[in-house]
Amino acid sequence: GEDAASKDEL
Amino acid sequence: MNLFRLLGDMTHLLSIVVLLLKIRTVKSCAGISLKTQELYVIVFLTRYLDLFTKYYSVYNTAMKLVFLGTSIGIVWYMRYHKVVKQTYSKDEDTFKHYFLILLSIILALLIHRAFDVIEVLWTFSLYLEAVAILPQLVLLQKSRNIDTLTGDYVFLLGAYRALYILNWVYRFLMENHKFRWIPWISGLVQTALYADFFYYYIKSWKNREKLKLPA
Repeated sequence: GEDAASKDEL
Repeated sequence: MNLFRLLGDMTHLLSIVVLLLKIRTVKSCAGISLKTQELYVIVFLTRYLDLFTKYYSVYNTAMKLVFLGTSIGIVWYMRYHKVVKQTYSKDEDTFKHYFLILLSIILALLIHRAFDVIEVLWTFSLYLEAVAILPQLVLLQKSRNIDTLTGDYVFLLGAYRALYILNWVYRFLMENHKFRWIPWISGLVQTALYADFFYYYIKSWKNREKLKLPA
């Protein structure tokens, strides 16, 4: 599935 | 954070430094698309709403503030600085950028991971960033003279997303990250748009000639 957690990118 | 990600961020930062160098020391924004710069302001404003809702790291917060501040500053210089604004290539900056905003809104409303305000705006920012360079590329094609700083700026901006792709591959293989279709495909499209430019940039660099794009 889609990875929801990694929004730590710019 | 892996090396590709760090290099990507540093390349992005360096592209902004190069553009600010041109604007602040040469006092010129010739060959720079105001439309692309305005799209970046919208990209950062809609993507970094999580500044208010989630904390990741000092690095993350600082970089977000730098990207927001510099993009707004660049647009301010191009629109209002009494010397810089006169160098703006207005007549050649003709791309209909509202169309890109509209397209990204529609796409974000149709294709997103979750239907809430922050998530849809985040998705919109990725779609818009993917195509935001188009007015700049069109302007370059119309420019007879592409100065070194402008060429370097666009090259660094393209290199940033290319390095992010390597970062995603690394995270997927080494850090057990799952699929992230929306940022991945947007990032691939974004990088692919630079392919032609990369080709002529590297060619001019190898031959030590001035950069010129075929019309």
